[in-house]
Amino acid sequence: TGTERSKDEL
Amino acid sequence: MNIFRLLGDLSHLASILILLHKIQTTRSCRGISFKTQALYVTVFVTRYLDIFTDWVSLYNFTMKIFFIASTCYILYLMKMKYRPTHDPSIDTFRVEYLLGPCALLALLFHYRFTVLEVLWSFSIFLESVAILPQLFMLQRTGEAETITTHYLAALGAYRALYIPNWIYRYFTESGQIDPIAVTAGLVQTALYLDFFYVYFTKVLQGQKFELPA
Repeated sequence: TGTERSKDEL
Repeated sequence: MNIFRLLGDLSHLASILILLHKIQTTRSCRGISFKTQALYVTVFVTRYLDIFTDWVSLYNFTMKIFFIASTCYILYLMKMKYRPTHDPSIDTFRVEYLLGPCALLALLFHYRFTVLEVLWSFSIFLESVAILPQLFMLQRTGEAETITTHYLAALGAYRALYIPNWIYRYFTESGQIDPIAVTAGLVQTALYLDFFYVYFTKVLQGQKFELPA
């Protein structure tokens, strides 16, 4: 579990 | 990649193609907010700076380049080629009211305090409100060409589809969540609700898009 940005999203 | 993500991205792609088609076939950018398009260029350029630092996939890279290039091309069409068809006097939303607060929010909320990450955060916040000059213009004129409403519907669908994508990812990627993107995404989708209501009750029933006086 965690919070981070999803680098694959546009 | 899941089905919601893919359909969302394709819908985003479609929205830009619809907009280009509208401008080219009617040889006019009437009804399109230059300010919204300029905000989208800002969004894409500040968000996709990571093409120089992170390689995700060919799909990811190609889409990023396409979004930057196509939106810049739309600005060119509006400012140069079809300039006489663009009426700045109805495109009057004050974008500084969007840029300022988004910059502030990005300084307050980000995942790491680096130039790239703060700009990414800024782009997420700015994207959530970038459609406002366009919706404001629509509200002012009270009507829109059908093709313009298809453009807006595809753009709204893209955002709406990202929501089930996040829910799906939350359950399949062991509770992974991106609170900045999710919050901004929910706000952005909410901004389309009024538009969607008129789109579904009028345009899809074959009527013209007209707002009640």
